[in-house]
Amino acid sequence: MPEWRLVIHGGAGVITRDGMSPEMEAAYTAALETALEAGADVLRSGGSALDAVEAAVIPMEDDPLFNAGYGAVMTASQEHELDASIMDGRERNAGAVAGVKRVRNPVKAARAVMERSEHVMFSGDGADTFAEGQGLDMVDNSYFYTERRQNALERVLKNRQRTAEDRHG
Amino acid sequence: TVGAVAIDKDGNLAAATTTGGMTAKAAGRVGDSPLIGAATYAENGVCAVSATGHGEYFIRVGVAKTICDRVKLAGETIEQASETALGEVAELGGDGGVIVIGADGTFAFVFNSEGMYRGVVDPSGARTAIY
Repeated sequence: MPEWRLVIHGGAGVITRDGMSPEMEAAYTAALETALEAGADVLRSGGSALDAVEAAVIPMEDDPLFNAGYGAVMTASQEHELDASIMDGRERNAGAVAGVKRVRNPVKAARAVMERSEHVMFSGDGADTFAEGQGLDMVDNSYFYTERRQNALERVLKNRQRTAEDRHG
Repeated sequence: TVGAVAIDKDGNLAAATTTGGMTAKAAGRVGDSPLIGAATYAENGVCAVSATGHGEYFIRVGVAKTICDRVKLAGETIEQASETALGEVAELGGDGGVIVIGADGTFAFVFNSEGMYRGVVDPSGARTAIY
């Protein structure tokens, strides 16, 4: 049994070698390594699994390569609606947010729900308001925008058909 | 979608998942949300799970809780439990993947899509993979 361990994912779907340049593959690998190191740093110094998973998710939320936080996909109404959840195995305590539009790091909002409310899940404006009240970093919805996701939205709306990549959450 | 599962030096487990959902999803739709039990779950002594994929299928199957319950109640390995749960997702028409850590620190990447961005780190070092 290892002293500690962290495992991450950055999404799944139709990911083929044909569709990815060496530069893009290198960028994804570097981003994954950054997330791993953020979580490992917590565990290496004796921190909790809970702190580690949050620490690992944050850099992926901040990286436009991934569909979470900055760089997330767009809704049909050309906005970004983000969802996050977190669970602590010690007491099976859990927190989640759905449809937030202004909290920069949704995983922090989920953890705030778990630790600073009597509840498990907030959604929509109420979730954003709760996060703001907890002092979390708030941003305009346009913060999450990237041209790549705008192009994906326009393609889906034009063709009225999603690719497998578009369908993945 | 992104996610992480971990076990710390005290044997505690945790899981977290964040997503932007599906491109062009209807405003207000929460079908891709990583609901507790569907895409995120952690129970000390059992396992921790984070999932990615066709969210509404994962909700219908209750993937993360199903995996932990099969480990807890049926004595399956985390790989066996994950393959069974993802098999149910596939039967319904969905695909995706999970990352899992067991109470003994073993881990699994299980996915029925063509690829999943993934990585693992422990005191022996870090490894990443895509395909």
